[in-house]
Amino acid sequence: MGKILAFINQKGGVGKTTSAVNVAMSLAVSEVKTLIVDLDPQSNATTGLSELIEETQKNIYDVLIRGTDIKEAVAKTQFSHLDIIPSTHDLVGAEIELVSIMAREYQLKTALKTIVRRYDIIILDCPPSLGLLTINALTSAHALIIPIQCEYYALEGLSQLLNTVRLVQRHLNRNLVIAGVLMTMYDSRLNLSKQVVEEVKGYFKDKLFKTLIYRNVRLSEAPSFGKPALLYDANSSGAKNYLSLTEEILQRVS
Amino acid sequence: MGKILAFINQKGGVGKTTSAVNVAMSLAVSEVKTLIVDLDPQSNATTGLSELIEETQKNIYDVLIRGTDIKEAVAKTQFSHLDIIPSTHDLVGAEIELVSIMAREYQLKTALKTIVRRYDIIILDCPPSLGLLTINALTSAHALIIPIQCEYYALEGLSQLLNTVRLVQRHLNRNLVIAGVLMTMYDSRLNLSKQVVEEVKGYFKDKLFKTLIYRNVRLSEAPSFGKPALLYDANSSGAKNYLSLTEEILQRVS
Ligand SMILES: Nc1ncnc2c1ncn2[C@@H]1O[C@H](COP(=O)(O)OP(=O)(O)OP(=O)(O)O)[C@@H](O)[C@H]1O
Ligand SMILES: Nc1ncnc2c1ncn2[C@@H]1O[C@H](COP(=O)(O)OP(=O)(O)OP(=O)(O)O)[C@@H](O)[C@H]1O
Ligand SMILES: [Mg+2]
Ligand SMILES: [Mg+2]
Repeated sequence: MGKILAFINQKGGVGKTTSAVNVAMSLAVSEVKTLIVDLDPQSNATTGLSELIEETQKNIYDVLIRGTDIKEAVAKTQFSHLDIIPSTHDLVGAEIELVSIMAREYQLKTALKTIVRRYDIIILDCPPSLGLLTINALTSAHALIIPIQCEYYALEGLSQLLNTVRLVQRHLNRNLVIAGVLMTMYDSRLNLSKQVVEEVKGYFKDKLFKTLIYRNVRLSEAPSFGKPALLYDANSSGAKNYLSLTEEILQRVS
Repeated sequence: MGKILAFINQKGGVGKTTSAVNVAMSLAVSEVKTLIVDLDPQSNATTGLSELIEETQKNIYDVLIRGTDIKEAVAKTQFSHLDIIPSTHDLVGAEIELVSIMAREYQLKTALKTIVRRYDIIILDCPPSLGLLTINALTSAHALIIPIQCEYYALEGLSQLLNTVRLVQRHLNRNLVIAGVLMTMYDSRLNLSKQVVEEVKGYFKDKLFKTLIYRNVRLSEAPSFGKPALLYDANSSGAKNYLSLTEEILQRVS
C-alpha cells in the first residue's frame, strides 16, 4: 500500500522540487515503485524529469478541475519504477477554481485512492504557498517532508507552516505526520549555514534528517538537461546526498 | 505624484524581498520619499526592516480585508524618507477571502490612492504566486520589476508571468509597464549564471538592468539583524549593487 509523501514549504526557492525529483529518482533506482505528482503551476518537477518522460496525455489540472480519471494522467518514464503525473500552466487558475468546488480539499485524495495500490511511494511536489493545492497535498499525504534552505528568511515561515499542518491534522487528515525536516543548500564555508542548522536542530531535534544537502551546482544544472542529478552526474555530491537521504526516508516511512 | 513599483515573480526564492528591501533603503538615503508595502504572508520584508520600524498599529491585512484606513497601517521608520506598511501571517487567508469581495482586484489600488501623493516611490513586495495579492499589486502598479535568479528553473515561469501581465494590462491596468528585469544571485564562477544571463538578455534586450546583483552572503545575513545590507555592511558588494541598481531605476521611472 503506497505511502504518500509531500514536499512542502510556502517559502519560495528552498529546494522542494529539487528534493522531490531527486528523491523520486533515487527511489526508482532502488526498485521502489514510485509516482511523482507535480502540483506546482510552474511545472518545474515536470521539466526536471522531461528527458525521461515517454508520453503525456492528461495532467493534474484535468484530474483536479475537469474530473478526468487520474489513470489517464499517469505518464510512464524510461524507468519501470518511476511514473509521473505532470503539471501544466493552467494550474495557476486552480487555486481560485477549487474554492467553489464541493469538498475542494479532498479532490486529490479521492483521485489518488484509485491508484495508490500500484505504488510503494507517491511523491507530491507543491507550490510555494499554503493555498488549496498545498492543502490538497496535506490532506492526501501520510507524511510530509519540510525542505529548509540554510538561510535566515527560511526560518521565518516555519511557525505558519506548522500551524497549517496542525489545522489539517485536526480537520482534514488526522493521520498526517512530519516524516522529517531536510536542510538544503548547505554551504560549510558560511557561518549562516551552520547557525541555521543549529537553530533548526534545536527546534526539530531528531526530526531533522542526518543527511544535509550541500550546495552543489550540478543540482541546478541538471534541470536544464531534463534529468535528475543521478543521471546527469552520478558522482556529484548532490546525487550522493539525495541517495543517502532516500535511505533515511525509507527507514522512516516504511 | 508617487510611482508605484511592484517586485513580482511567481518563482520562489528569486530575490523579490531582498531587492524590494534594499532598493527601498537606497531610495531613502537618496532622499526619495519611499513607502514599502509587504504583500507577502511570510512578512519577510517586514522582518528585513524590523530594526528600523518605530511602531506598527495596523497592517496590510486590515486594509485589504477589514477595510481599515490605510493611513492607520503606515508605520514610520528611523529614516524620515522611509515608511512601511507591514504584513502579517493572517494574510495567508487573504487569497481565499478576497475571492468573494466586490472589485477584489482593486482593493489595494483604491487604498493606495489616498496616500500616493505623500511619496515619490511606493514599492510593493509580492508573494511567490500569481494569485489575488499579486494581481492587486499589478493592478495598482505603474511599473513592475522582475527579479530573475541566475538558475535554469527561474527561466521556466517567465512566459506564464508575462501572460498574466498582458491580461492585467488588457483588463485591469492599461498603463502597466515593465520597468526592468533584474538578474539576481549572479555567480561569475558558474557557467550556468552566464548562460542564464545570455538567455534573458536575448529575450528582454534593453529591459535588462545593466546592474547584476552578485551572490553575496552579506545580503542573506542582513535580515537576521532586521536591517538592509546598506546598514548592515555598507561596503559589501550587495549594498553597492543595490545602490547602483537604484540609480538605474530612478532613471527609468522618474
Ligand atoms: N543543493 C542545491 N545546490 C545548488 N542549487 C540548488 C540546490 N537545491 C536547489 N537548487 C537550485 O535552487 C533553486 C531553487 O530550488 P527549487 O526550485 O528546487 O526550490 P523550490 O522550493 O521548489 O522553489 P519554488 O518555491 O519556486 O517551488 C533552483 O534553481 C535549483 O536548481
Ligand atoms: N544576491 C544574493 N546573494 C546571496 N543571497 C541572496 C541574494 N539575494 C537573496 N538572497 C537570499 O536568498 C534567499 C531568497 O531571497 P528572497 O527571500 O529575497 O527571495 P524571494 O523571491 O523574496 O522569495 P519568496 O519567493 O519566498 O518571496 C533569501 O534567504 C535571501 O537572503
Ligand atoms: Mg518548486
Ligand atoms: Mg519574498
